[in-house]
Amino acid sequence: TVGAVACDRRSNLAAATSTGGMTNKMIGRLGDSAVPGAGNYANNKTCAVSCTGSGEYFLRGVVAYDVSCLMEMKNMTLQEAAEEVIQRRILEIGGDGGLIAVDAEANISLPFNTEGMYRAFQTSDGVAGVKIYKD
Amino acid sequence: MARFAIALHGGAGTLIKGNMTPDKEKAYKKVLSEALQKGYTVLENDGAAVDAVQEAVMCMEDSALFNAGKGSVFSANGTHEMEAAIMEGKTRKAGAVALLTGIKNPISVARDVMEKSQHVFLLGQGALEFAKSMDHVLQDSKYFYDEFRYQQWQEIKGSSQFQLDHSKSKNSKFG
Repeated sequence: TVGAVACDRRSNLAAATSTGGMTNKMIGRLGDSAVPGAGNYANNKTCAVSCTGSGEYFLRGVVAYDVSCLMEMKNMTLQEAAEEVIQRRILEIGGDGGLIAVDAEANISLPFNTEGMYRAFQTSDGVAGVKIYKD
Repeated sequence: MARFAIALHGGAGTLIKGNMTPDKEKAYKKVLSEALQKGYTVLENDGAAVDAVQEAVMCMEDSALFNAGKGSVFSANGTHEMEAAIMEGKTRKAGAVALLTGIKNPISVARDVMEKSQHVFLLGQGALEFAKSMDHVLQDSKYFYDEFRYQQWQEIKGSSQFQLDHSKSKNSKFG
């Protein structure tokens, strides 16, 4: 699975997610992270999110939307909401994976609960990185 | 002008360090850097976030290293069924496709579903027909063939097991 989230100069957010599914998956199985709400979501009031991992768990957890809800309803920061979902909520139902997220102030968060996640980021402040494992 | 930023991922899982050679790591990071640069350049030139994320994802879809587009894994019958979704935060418009085969860049089809159809989600044959009507680039099965992906499939072909792109097999039942 691959994905990208961005915040542009007008503070507009967007998320994109694309996947080839799972090796040997049953034909007709829909349910990787490229499902609106579950693994892909964007709302200028809160954040843009793209997920990766065991898709069925992301469907059950409505993960991408959940990050947005935690920010909107519980006033969590992007980092707090993303960590809550990936390090607690998705683990509680047995899911594994990670997400990338950005808010309208161009803050980014890239939590994952697996050994690694291929990831890269760059902000207009000059913060940038390309990483695979937990550093 | 406000700050801007982009982030991207190429999948998560059990990335056994012993299986990651320096050359492989370099190759993965090269594509990630290229995708990042493409997306960031859009933002730097005052482009829209939705264009930036599409550019970045298309770059990764064109690489055999990641499980999307060209690098899609084999499903149970040896085909490649792809899924893609895109969403804009300002309008909360969304577009998605699933069970899509033979399309070079599924994310661009999802973008067209969002902008040029009255629907959000198109599946299978309907998604393929829509993609064709929008003149999206088609590719035959040779384009999607990758020896490493094929061998991954051979290991569990015929079983009820399936495997996340960067993980060991998972047998647990889903609710």
